[in-house]
Amino acid sequence: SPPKDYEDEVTFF
Amino acid sequence: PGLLEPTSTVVRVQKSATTLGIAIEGGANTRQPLPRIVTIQRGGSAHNCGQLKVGQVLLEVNGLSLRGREHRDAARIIAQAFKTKDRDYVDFRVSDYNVAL
Repeated sequence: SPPKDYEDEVTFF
Repeated sequence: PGLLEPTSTVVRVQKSATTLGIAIEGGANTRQPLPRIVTIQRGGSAHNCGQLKVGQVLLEVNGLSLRGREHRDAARIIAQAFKTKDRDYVDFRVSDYNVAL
């Protein structure tokens, strides 16, 4: 699969 | 020579609040291959620590490398490090430069 758009993946802790 | 060489440091974040208080983006197989801090929430443990900054790249958590780990895997490691009762702190190896050391 092509690289994901990292801006879509944000995790808060 | 050497002035702009990437460096990393270990920052110890005491679990001084109920949340870690950071947000990260990136991970393996993305345009941001190592997780990067995008938010530090006021009142969280990271903010209380005073040594983590937005834009820093996370290289290790408690000595465990985040290299090659996808976002969800890196997030799980960070969440578990904060949750575990084994330690009252989390050690982050961070770099101020957005490169893989």
